[in-house]
Amino acid sequence: TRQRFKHTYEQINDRFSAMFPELFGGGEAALTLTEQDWLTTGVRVMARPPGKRNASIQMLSGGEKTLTAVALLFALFELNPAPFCMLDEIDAPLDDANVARFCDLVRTMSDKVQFIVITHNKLTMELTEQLHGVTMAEPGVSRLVSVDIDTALGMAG
Amino acid sequence: TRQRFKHTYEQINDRFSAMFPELFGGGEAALTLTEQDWLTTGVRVMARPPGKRNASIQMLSGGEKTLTAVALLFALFELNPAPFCMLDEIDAPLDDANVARFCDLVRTMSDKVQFIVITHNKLTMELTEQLHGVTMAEPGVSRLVSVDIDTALGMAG
Amino acid sequence: MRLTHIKLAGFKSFVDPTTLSLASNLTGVVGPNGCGKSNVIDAVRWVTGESNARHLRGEALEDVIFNGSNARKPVGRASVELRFDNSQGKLGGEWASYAEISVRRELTRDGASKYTINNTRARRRDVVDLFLGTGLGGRSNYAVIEQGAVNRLIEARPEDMRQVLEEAA
Amino acid sequence: MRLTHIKLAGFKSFVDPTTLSLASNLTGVVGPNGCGKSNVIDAVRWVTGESNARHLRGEALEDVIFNGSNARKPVGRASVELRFDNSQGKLGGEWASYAEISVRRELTRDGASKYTINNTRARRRDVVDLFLGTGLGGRSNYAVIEQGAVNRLIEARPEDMRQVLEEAA
Ligand SMILES: Nc1ncnc2c1ncn2[C@@H]1O[C@H](COP(=O)(O)OP(=O)(O)OP(=O)(O)O)[C@@H](O)[C@H]1O
Ligand SMILES: Nc1ncnc2c1ncn2[C@@H]1O[C@H](COP(=O)(O)OP(=O)(O)OP(=O)(O)O)[C@@H](O)[C@H]1O
Ligand SMILES: [Mg+2]
Ligand SMILES: [Mg+2]
Repeated sequence: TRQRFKHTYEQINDRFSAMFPELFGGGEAALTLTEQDWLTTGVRVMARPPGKRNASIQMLSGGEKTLTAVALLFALFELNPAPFCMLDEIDAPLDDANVARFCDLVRTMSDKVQFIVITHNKLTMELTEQLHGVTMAEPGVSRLVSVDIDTALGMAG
Repeated sequence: TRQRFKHTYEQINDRFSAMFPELFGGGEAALTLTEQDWLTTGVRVMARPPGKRNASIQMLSGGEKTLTAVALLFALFELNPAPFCMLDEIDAPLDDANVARFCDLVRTMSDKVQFIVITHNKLTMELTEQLHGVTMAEPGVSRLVSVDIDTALGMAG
Repeated sequence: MRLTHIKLAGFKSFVDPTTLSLASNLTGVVGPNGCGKSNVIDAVRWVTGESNARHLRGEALEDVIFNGSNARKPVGRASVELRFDNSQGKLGGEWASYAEISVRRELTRDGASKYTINNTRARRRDVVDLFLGTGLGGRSNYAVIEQGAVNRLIEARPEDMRQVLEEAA
Repeated sequence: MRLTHIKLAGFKSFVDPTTLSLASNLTGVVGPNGCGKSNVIDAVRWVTGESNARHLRGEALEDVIFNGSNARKPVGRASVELRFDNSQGKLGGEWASYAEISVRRELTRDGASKYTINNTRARRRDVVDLFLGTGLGGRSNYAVIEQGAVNRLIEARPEDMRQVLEEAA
């Protein structure tokens, strides 16, 4: 099982260090090991946004942390896609440039992965091919309504 | 000091239960006590959005929780304003209708309280009278630039 | 295997039977604050085996059953069903030959909980096994990212991060 | 008492001396992800007495000093100054007669930290006392709400919530 973990780690690390510069438009990231022994080692994330020296997760900004987490998430999906991927307002801390890069990546991955995204963001809504609106027209009771992008913008904002 | 805490509690509770319906457009909220003795009692928050039966904090949605926290924060400020109030992307989980109500309240309170708000939201930017842009034109180095609302939208989104 | 429908009835704020149909690989869910979007995420976590009420934003498991509104009385039962298209036979094991797979969970106020797979009574273990090795269910459950939770993926302690990698293997 | 300027030098990503002037009661701060907005919040928490490096998103207090970029070398000193207009004499105690109040904190890599109030050397205690009874500094520090932290105000345990009320008294 040492071999097995080593193999999994290398595959995810490869994908993660490839996804990161795609989402950030540069920079580098990697998964590092805490010990020599494959059987007991822990794993840490190192991420360096473009132009910066810092590589510790703690010093990243809110948006940088979210984008780094998305890069790791998508690396896991590439290795072993689950039947679907549900994301709840994952775009909330991102500025428009990063939402656009996120959407590009989701669009590319949607060949293999089924995405269901909850969002208030106009750019992310435009990415989707089908939109469901949820309303509480009757207070306290949720109901589905079919919406197009303009109605959706009116509902969420 | 029993009397003192009782008095503080009543004042904040009055303000909080007045602020909540202003932010939610209805409903009710209150601070409840965990024990009979004013000297040792803890304090809990009860909040019931309009039309709903639930009053526990745990079952509120992301946006409802933020709006309830803002109502309590502003109640504290009304009782005892600090020299200023700094808010970091507090509007991120709110939909446009709630951002608008939040902005209305901030505008009213800005007679007595000085606000500095970090935001990516267009409606909140339009609320402010002065905007500072922060850029990293030189990677890794923050610099201030003066911006108008259109430039600001281009930067943040 | 593709998720084609999520059906809810009596689950949290979805008191009336509601079907979310997922025709495309890019589906959006929108709506104002508090309308019930994240309740759909809770429904998916619940039907795939979540057994800790706190992970479903409640105190007790019964908190997933609709507990009333200004105009409606509480109901006695919650149910969620996921429907998958398995026509490519991707799902292994005993279910490989089924073109459609339905996973359902039901709970009544007396605490009786019931899982079914393709209308056959199943245990929680069977449902967890169905999704084993994918990011669904299990400890890390990276296929369903709750509101505000994505940063936890990279802030995890080193030994927990190892666990996430092992589940994806 | 109104805050009129925030001055930073060598503090986190603000390596060059930078002054944020606050002419109105409604000031916005905008910019792309990672550009340094939340670092301004950290600066205000730091100068008003924050002594726990973790609350400033660092491991050690020296992490607030600019530690370099692709084109710049690390520097040896960080300083932040807040300037207040006290012409209404709102601030009590020994500073009531000053029309302008300046609170400054400085740190060098060797760990030497220095506070000054109106260019007079002060202790951390003096700075904390200056803001005592307002929401600034202290345990709850409700006047400065960090990114993603506002919900903590209502999710606090009952005994911690009592503490917040007592500070506001
Ligand atoms: N068992 C239940 N019965 C009835 N209503 C419930 C139940 N559990 C939760 N709710 C209601 O569901 C609402 C929360 O819904 P949810 O968290 O899905 O909102 P949301 O659409 O995600 O909003 P946001 O955009 O703010 O995140 C709460 O107001 C709560 O009262
Ligand atoms: N001591 C330091 N020296 C140099 N740079 C630093 C230092 N401490 C933090 N930084 C940098 O500051 C950046 C984070 O800035 P900050 O958190 O203020 O961003 P932000 O504008 O709030 O972004 P977001 O919109 O994503 O929240 C990080 O990229 C980090 O590398
Ligand atoms: Mg939600
Ligand atoms: Mg920030």
